[in-house]
Amino acid sequence: MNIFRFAGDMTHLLSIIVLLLKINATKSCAGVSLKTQELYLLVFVTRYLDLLYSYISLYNTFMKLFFICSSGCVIWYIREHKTVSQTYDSAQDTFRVLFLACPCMILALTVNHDFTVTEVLWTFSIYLEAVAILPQLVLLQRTKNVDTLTGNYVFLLGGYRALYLLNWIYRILTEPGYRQWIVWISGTIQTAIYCDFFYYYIKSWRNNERLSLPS
Amino acid sequence: MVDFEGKDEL
Repeated sequence: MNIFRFAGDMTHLLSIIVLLLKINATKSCAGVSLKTQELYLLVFVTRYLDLLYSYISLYNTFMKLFFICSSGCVIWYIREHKTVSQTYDSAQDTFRVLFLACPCMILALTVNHDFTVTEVLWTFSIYLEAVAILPQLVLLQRTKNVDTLTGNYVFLLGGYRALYLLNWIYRILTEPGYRQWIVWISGTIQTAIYCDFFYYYIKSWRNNERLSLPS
Repeated sequence: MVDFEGKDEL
């Protein structure tokens, strides 16, 4: 494992910790998209089915379990927690997730490495992760003055993707025969989706202002 | 063991 991959994973881990911290400390999930969190849970569950039949390292196993459990925990907070659930604004979080999930499934059934259940679900998870942030970004755009922690959460999530791009470049240069086109193309699209957000996040940070996205 | 591509990443 190279430093970019490790830094990417740690940034991903940190983003979730920031999100859980925000929810737990403020007892509010204002500005957090339940739809995105549910999509992430679906991404993790369909991708990490290999927990049941293959083992790569203790590190991988731990991280996979953490991602599944933490997104489950965020969903639980938003849906079930007595105080937090009251702060969820479902009227704003209206993205139609089937418009994301269905095309991803059709694409996974069409473009994959192997037409088996686990491989198609794994490919589906790669495609779905690329677009799963969209409900969250749309919600942020509707929210005037995004709170700092929610902004940081999305920034860290985008940062993790950017570090994965560097990880792939490093692996291409150092590992002969290393290639994974489905992952590269989806990952590049995923990172590109954050560009606009990055621009406004860095601008507001430099001007010392609260983040607000233009509608 | 990694039996297909990309599966060692998260």
